[in-house]
Amino acid sequence: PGLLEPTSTLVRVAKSASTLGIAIEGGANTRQPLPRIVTIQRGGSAHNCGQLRVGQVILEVNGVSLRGREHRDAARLIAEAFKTNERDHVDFLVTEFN
Amino acid sequence: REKRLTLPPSEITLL
Repeated sequence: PGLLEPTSTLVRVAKSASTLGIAIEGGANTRQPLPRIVTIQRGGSAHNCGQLRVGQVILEVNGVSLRGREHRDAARLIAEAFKTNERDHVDFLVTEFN
Repeated sequence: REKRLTLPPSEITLL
């Protein structure tokens, strides 16, 4: 373990609003191979949570890796995680390092 | 065949 080792953070977003309220770009076979948060909308669940930041890269959603998933597939996974009634939250594993 | 030097940009999706 060293100072240059990438760090990741688990962020639990409660479904506190009717929308998640993030915009993502990236996915497999693009310049940005893992989805990156480009916008956080005020009043959305992600904004209310207060722990997600623009620029963070999403590594996992509810423990499912986004590596190798194309943009639409990654977006669908996140949308479904927010929509399902099985959980009242979505867990994001994020990193600041691109 | 043309060799692509950079990958294409991604679309952006609002969730």
